[in-house]
Amino acid sequence: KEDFRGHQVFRIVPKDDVQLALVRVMEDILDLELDFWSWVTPVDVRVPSHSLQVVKSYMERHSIKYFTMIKDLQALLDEERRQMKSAA
Amino acid sequence: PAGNTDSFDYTNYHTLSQIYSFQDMLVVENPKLVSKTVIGHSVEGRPLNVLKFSTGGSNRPAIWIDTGIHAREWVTQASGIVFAKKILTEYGTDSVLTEILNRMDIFLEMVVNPDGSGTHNQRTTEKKKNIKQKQNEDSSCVGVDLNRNWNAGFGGRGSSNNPCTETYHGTRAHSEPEVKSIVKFVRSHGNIKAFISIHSYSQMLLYPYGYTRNPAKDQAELDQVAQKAVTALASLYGTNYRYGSIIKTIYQSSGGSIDWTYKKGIKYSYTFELRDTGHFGFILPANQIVPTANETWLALKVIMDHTLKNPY
Repeated sequence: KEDFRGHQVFRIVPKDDVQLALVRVMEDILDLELDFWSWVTPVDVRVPSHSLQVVKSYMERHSIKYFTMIKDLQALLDEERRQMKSAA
Repeated sequence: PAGNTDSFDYTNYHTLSQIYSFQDMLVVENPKLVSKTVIGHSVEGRPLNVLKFSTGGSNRPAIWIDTGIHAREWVTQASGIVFAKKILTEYGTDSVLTEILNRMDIFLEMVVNPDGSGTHNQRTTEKKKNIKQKQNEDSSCVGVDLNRNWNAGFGGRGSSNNPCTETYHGTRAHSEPEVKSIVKFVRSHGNIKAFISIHSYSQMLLYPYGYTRNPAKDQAELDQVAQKAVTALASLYGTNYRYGSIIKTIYQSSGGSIDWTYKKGIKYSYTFELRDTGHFGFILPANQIVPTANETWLALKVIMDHTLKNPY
């Protein structure tokens, strides 16, 4: 099974088309392994733990506003699984 | 495993095999109302099952509903399961649904993208695209976004020709068996009057077009029905939905299913984006499945009722 420990989901709020284009650039950088959940502004993206620092630096450098929607994806999945098991 | 559809756990997410078993149980329990057709097979050979709800007649005007075209949008498939059960429990008890089913058929494809659901069977968040084993040229990436593969502005803005992106449209329109099977079905049926494709998340009800800024000919009516539908949806728990054309409400997106169906003459073509608006996103907690499905069902009934009462 895949492990999403440390993966976070960011909500990015580009203020204009220029910033949106800058966000799109990140999609083409395959090494980052970004997983865009939603391209409807604001933009939601899952960021693997190894890419967190790079993505944060990139957005801060370009003054793109963002916040953390999900702090630890694996923790959320584990909690979800636990709740489903107890409900069943 | 549940022994019947009454003991089935609607408040949890299920694996692909559990969903298939549910479908079979539904047919066994209600042979006069439900039948199952396999309209094709996925890239990895999984059956593409469609449930037909019918009280008889021959080639009646019909409504199409699909869920799970994007495998990671779990709540849609889970809602599809609830819808199936609701059709059967409400037939004979709910006047709106009863009238609809007395004169129209309902087709429900719960899992349009079984490879994305089944391959990893661990409900990863990554599974949006189908699984195309054949590697794309000059790329090790696999998979096509099944909602960019339709022949409506295919290849245009709002889809990608890069196989490694989430919105890769594939090599040509209808190249994917999951899409082609629905296209063939709709063409051969010839009497589908409403086509509703369900996604998550964002809480929206959308109508054509996504690939062009030209307004749909029936935009005024589609907008009116959408407003009524989201009002009905909100009546249950106060869940707010935006509504409008795809291109104006979200962004340009080419090669989408309801653009194709609308161009084919299916006037009442709609896409839902279910809960939520970004707190959990795709990882919507299971305890929200039934509330989401119940509120969406109210909106679906508005669309279906309007379709029934406005034949064309």
